[in-house]
Amino acid sequence: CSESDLGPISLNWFQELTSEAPP
Amino acid sequence: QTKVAEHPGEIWCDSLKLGNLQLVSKLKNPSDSCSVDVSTVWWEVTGCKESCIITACEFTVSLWKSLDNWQWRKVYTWHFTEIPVLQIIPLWDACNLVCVALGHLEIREIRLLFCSDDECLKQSLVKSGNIKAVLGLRHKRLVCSNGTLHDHQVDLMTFSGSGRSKEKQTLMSPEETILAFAEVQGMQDALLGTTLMSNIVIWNLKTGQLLKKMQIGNSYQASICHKAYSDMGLLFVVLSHPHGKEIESMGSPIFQLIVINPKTALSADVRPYSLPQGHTGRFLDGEVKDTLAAAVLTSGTIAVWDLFLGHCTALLLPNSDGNWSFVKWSGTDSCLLAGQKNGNVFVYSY
Repeated sequence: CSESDLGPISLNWFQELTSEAPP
Repeated sequence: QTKVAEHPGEIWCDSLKLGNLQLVSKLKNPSDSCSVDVSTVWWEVTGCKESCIITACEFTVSLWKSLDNWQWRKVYTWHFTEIPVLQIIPLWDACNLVCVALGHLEIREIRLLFCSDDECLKQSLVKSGNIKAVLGLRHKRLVCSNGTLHDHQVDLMTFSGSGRSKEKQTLMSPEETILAFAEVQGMQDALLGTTLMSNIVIWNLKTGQLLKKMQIGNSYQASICHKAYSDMGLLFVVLSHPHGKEIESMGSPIFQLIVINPKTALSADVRPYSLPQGHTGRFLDGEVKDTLAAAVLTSGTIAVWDLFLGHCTALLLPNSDGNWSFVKWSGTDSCLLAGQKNGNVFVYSY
């Protein structure tokens, strides 16, 4: 699969999801 | 070309000999009751911390110390009277502490086993109720989910060194039944779970936040997650499908590797791990450690896959004593612990 199959990839996904998720 | 080893436990290895199982020792549990599980645990025996084998029968859990030449001596046995033992829950880097799950078909209790300063065997109740999934984590932690849909709860417990006290933290519930938890290699504060409704959920263990709930499709219904790896912004997850339908001609994959982009919740299949031609069976029990996956199949055979190579590297056929019923990787070295209901546990180096 390529990046286009999975959408844009972020190396900092864990930090980004933590800041976006409800506390 | 296939290589077939002598009894006990015929071993099949592929012609490339990329993986090999060699019998190094055998433990015989003389208990009359049925054996249910095996694992390894760090334990201080006679002042020395060492890797020990721990075995579980229906109403006893025994700790075995290694002697010279791969021989083992039973040093402690904890006894249970009312509810039978279902599984051992190792706390991977803990010393002198191990948990066990007790119940009939479902887990009703989780107990912590330890020794007091005067070497008396102790056990304490950690959790009781309708427990759906449990996993021992590093740093003396244990995560479990319990309750039904409306009172569903996910608890993270941290034990003190001696096991006498524990701290409890609640993780945000995905509000559906969790089937299994898995640690994420390469992301130590992340915890992953699979749910009855084919979702993969991710928590932040430090904050207790539920970070993402991702649908992985109907073909993955009631999947069990075994291990996850975080790499280059993607999550690679090893699943099994205990309720998967077997396709007669090719069999269903025993394990499946999928890739998920946690940012977009989009996923794709990477690789199925199937049995070699001529072998059939469905997943009964299994464990993934680093890049090795082992499973006991409904046929009574144990199969081993190298997740990088992508194919089955060893098969351990039932021996004259009967079928295999549980399998674990040792915590410290590449040894496979294979058990039968009659109390036999065989140690194979891989």
